[in-house]
Amino acid sequence: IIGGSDAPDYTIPWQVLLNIDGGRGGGMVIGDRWIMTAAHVILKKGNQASKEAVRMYMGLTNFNSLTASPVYAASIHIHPEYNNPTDVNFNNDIALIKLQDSLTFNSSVMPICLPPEGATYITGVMGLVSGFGITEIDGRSISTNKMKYVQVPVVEQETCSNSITLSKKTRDSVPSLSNNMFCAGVPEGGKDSCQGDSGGPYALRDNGRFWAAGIVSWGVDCGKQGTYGVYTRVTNYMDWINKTMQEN
Amino acid sequence: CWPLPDTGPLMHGVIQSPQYPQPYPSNLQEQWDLSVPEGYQIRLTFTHLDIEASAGCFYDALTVLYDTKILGKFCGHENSADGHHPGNQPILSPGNRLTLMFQSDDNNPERHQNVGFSAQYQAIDMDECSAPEPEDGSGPLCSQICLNTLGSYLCSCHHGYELRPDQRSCVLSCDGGIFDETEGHLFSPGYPNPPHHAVSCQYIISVESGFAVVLNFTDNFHIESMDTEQGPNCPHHWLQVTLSDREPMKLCGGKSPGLIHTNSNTVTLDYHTDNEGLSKGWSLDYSTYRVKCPLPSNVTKGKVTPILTEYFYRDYIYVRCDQGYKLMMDGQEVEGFSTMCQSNGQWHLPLPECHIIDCGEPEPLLNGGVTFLSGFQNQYRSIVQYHCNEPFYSLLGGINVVFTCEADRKWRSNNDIVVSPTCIPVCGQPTKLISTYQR
Repeated sequence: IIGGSDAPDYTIPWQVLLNIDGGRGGGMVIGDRWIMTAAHVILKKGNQASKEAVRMYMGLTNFNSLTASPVYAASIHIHPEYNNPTDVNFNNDIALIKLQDSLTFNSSVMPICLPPEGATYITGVMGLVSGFGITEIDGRSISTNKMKYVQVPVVEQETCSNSITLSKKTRDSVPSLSNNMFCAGVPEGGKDSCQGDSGGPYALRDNGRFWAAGIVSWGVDCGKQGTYGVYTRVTNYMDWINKTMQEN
Repeated sequence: CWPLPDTGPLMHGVIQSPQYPQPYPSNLQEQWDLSVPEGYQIRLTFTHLDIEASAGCFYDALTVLYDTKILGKFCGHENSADGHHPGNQPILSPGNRLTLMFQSDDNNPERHQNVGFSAQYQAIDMDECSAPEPEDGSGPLCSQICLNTLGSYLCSCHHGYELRPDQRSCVLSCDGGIFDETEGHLFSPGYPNPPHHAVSCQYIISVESGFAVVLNFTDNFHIESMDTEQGPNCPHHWLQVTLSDREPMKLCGGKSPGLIHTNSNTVTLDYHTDNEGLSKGWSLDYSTYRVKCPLPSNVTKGKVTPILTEYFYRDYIYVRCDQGYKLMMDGQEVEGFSTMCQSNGQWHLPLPECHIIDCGEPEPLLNGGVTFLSGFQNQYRSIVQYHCNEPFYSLLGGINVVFTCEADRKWRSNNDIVVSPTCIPVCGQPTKLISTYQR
């Protein structure tokens, strides 16, 4: 998380830390047996991590791998249309992990709501993105074991698209923005999600409830001026999410 | 010659002198042997008799005999001055035989114009019962009752006696009587007359177990007694009433015992008299009733049906518990209960108890719990309320879910739902919100 703050205890209880073969990712609790994350966290360049390799930690704001107890997966369900062998196509970047054991919720662990019926992404509305990914201190990228958060607004889809187009002129292999994605961030930079936050939640709040509007997916740099974080648009996947959970 | 078919004795017929109604020949000697079945007499009636008259019927005569006994010797005619005409009176034979002998002589044959006789005979039933007692000292034909029949007679006996094998004399008979009908009538031999001899009779009234006998002596009761200060004593004549498992009771005197409730299904009556004294005897009607069982006690929280003022042998009663209660017998629950009044006057099963039912522990609620609102130990009408572990869970579809233990032993909500509720996670509402005050 760039430009954010340490998350106080109990403030983002749906945050999940994924550790897959040493790599770090994020996820969010959406049910007592289900974690939602990004497909690319589990499936990297065509190789899917085994369910045994996926270790999940939750209820923590200060991660200590020596003391934390992982939760294990019973099954992994990657969106069937996710196809990103070369890291340039993050369309349908969504996955569900079913847990071996049911969770009991408390102040530390609580699910985030799925998008309510008719949920919309209104430009400028502030959302809360969180994770254990890298942060930046004095211009240097720093790994952190503390959960951080930052509030960034939903960005106009066209604004974001322009930003990405501009990036493509100076960089190679910049992924494309699809309607299954939306952007959040500030044009001046300084507030963003970053590596290690992938799969984590971007939450919007309606009527006092946080709902999972986006999944941290990708972006050009982190927190740079004129760039935004790109998130999987969860509302587009409600049918798949419900179907997957019901069938499993 | 050939034999005639055996048609048996004729019951009637006509006898006529030879050549009748022409004059009979002279020098005749003719005989007719009449017979009818045993038990009958022969009545002979002359329709005409015209035989040469002579003093003492010396020349021509018709002689009527029973064996060798001459019943009559006849001659002459109806208006003749001499001779012996039978007139219109019939002749009755003492037994079932009769012989007629007709004779004529040979005197004055040219003047002989008498036509002889014509007579009818018929069998007449003999009334053996009115016959005088034989003089041989063998006694009357029947010792007690004689009944005349056609051609014979029957002997019969008074009540309390039976005919001996000789079919004419009677013997006292009062034993061997087992009275197994539900009601009946008994009396002493010869009642209301005293028996001629000493009697020792036994009567057993034995009805089905479960019934009790009631004796109802008629007012005309007389058994010789000896009055003492302690009341009538029965030293020589008595009627002993014996009931099972009880001391025998001797009855005598001139006062009827009236009604006796024996409370027993078997009663033995022994009537004894000796040759001394005089007892006219006794008579009774007996009836029976089903034995009673005690009134069933009340069953707490239950009902006994049917409700009757009295319960008798073979009556059934049923016990049902009030709603919310179950039938218990010997610590075991039973589906239903009935008991029958037995022949010994006891119910065959003791009454059960009604215990309040319980619905068992309410189903536990995952991520929630159950709170007792009222009631005791999950018993009928206990009320529990389910709740979820707030604020992390909430009840699916309900604010407060109250379940009541119903009579079907299920916990049911007001909406008649049996299954326990579900706690669903509360999402997106952290217990602590991020708050920043810096601007």
